Amino acid sequence: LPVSDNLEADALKFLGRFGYISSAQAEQGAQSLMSVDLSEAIKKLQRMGGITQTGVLDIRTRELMQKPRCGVKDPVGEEEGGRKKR
Amino acid sequence: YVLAPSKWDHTDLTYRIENYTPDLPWHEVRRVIADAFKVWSDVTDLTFTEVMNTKADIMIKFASKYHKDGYPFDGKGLILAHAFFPGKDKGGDTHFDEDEKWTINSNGEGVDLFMVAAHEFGHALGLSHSNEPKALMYPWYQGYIPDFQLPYDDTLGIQVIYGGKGPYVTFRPPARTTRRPNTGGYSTLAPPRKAPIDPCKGNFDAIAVIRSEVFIFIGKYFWRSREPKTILSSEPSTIHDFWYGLPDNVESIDAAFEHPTNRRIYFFSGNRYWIYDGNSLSNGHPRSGKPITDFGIPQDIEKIDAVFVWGFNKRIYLISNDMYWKFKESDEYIEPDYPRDMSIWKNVPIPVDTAFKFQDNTYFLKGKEMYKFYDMKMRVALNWPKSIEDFLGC
Repeated sequence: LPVSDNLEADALKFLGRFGYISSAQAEQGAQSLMSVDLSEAIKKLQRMGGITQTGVLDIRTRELMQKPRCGVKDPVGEEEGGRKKR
Repeated sequence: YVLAPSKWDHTDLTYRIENYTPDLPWHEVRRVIADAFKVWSDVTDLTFTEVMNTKADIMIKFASKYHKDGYPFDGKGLILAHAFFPGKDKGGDTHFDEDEKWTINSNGEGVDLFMVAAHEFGHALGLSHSNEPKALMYPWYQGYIPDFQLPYDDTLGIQVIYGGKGPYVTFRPPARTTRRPNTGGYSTLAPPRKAPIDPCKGNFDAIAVIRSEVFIFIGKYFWRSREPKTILSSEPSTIHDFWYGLPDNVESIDAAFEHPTNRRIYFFSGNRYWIYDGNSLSNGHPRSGKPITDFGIPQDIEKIDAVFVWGFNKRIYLISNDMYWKFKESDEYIEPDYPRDMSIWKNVPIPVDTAFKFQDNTYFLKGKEMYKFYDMKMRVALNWPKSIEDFLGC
């Protein structure tokens, strides 16, 4: 299913900026993103942030996206390659 | 902890502070930066030496918004700083957002420079973000921590890379090497070209598909044909003979494209551009051209390497060295959040000579090599690059 129109553009921008959706999706725009991809991306963000993994843009997730942070992408995408988690 | 894809191949690292924030006395900034490096040298054999006038492994600066890399800052809040993983050129470089209020030992107000610097230097040494909230490499700012000690997670991470010393030594240092990274200057410009006139040797200034014909620009010459394999069967024309009104001091075209909706033809040379209707200058467009800053391109950009319409989304992209911009959908001004780093276009070499769309595919060219782009996978297609000789029927 395509992403519904009411998703906040800021959330997509955040997910793209910090590596939770692929460079391709970030460059191609919201129309390329499936809702299942988005839910998984939000879960990864929630996992990294240490909050409950609901897969939706709940209040805690929105707060997390407002908090000051480092600009380096988080190691969640496969595209970076070569990263090892221990 | 999570390891980055790269590490330094020597342990005697140098750093240079290129500028200072007005928020703090400069000697305090120097002390805090040294203390932040000490966090990492205390648990490894790494050493950090400040240099003043030469290129260093880790170049440090305070910058605001666009600052000549592909990652513009966003004003006060959210992104505080960033750093590049170890490597050549920008590798290791660390940038702090000048729009933040930088403080020392701050409780509540402002951003503590030491905490952020220690985190960023973790990236500069080869650590990625950790999802352990107590770790220094956790991506979200945790505020000032009095008597900070490097957490266990980060200590293990850095010792996996460089070996260790101190209370948590778990890993032996890797074999040392004396080879240093290439610390040569970082240039935003391709090397100057001597006007080659044999297209089979590559080194194109620009290639564009205009009115369904392929145009190849080298120096003051261009070739054109509907079928690239026959393009060299005719003699080249000169740009000034065909594109009326192009100033004599324009000796070559850096980039060209046909606008997908208004069908006008855009030429870029140096930091200026010209718009043509057919082969005449568009009504009202000055013969001297207009500055590319009109599009929102920063002033320090001296030339555009390539402009192309990406078939995937029909949007217009501009490339200069290792950065690219996208035009807004409905006008000819760049979108916010750009430039972005060219690494998104995976395996495309930088700086590219030119890029163009041909038969719904996007191609990037550098030298004699032609790279077909696989849009869906956002990388160069398998079995590419190929020699330009195939494309031109040399």
